[in-house]
Amino acid sequence: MLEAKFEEASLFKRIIDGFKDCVQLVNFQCKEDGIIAQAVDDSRVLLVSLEIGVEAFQEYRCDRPVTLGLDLNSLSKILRCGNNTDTLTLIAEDTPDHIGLVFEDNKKGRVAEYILKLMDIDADFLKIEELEYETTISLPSSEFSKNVRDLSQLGDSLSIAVTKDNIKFSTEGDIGSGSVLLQPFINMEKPQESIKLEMESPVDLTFGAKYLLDIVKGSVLSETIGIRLSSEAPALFQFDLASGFLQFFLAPKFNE
Amino acid sequence: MSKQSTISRFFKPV
Repeated sequence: MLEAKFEEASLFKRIIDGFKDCVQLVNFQCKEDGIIAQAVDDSRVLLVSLEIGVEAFQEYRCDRPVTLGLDLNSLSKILRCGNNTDTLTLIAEDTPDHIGLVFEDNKKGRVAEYILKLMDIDADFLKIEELEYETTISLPSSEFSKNVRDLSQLGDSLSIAVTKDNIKFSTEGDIGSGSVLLQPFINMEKPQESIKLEMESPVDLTFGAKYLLDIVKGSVLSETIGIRLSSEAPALFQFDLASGFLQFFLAPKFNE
Repeated sequence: MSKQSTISRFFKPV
């Protein structure tokens, strides 16, 4: 039996909104210590990895491991029915063919119950190795989103180049080119607005802009984004939750 | 000309 209660439905809504546009069918694995999910987009370029720790929930109980195969389009329809400040409880039996979603507004005594049929999703679970990265940066997710959205108007590919002094986003396209240069700084009063840079060796990687446009949707989850880059591995873009994270692993483009 | 790599090249099924 799974009973997982969010204090506010808005958290689960934001989690799903953060990645529903790049993957549709996702197995959510519920265990004693929380919920994890993983999915690769249809083009096999972007891997989404989600972890929701027990502490993200107001109440959490999972007697035995259970996998919930969810169609995120369908799930989103139901999530839109709940109000942001409602509590949301996910309920499933040990071998479920459906999941229950209960929205409760305790002030009004309003209870809304929905049932969502589960899907049998045949998807590999990938082993995500602890990769070695040459560069780790962290910046406000709003700054990252703006750069990606601005530059992707000009080109299909977007480069991220990091040296010890700065981070450069750039693109080139048919109508012209553009770049944004950022320098690290620490904002003591508002640490979330800081730009941090740790670098072992410079990197210059190119990514498909359309995948970065998917990744920036995770900005609804966190004021900051962590980015780890390596010339030998997919880049990691991470949004931290109060307990858990939403990660995107994006395979780069290589020069032939 | 650049070529898009895929996730499968880096991560294998459990």
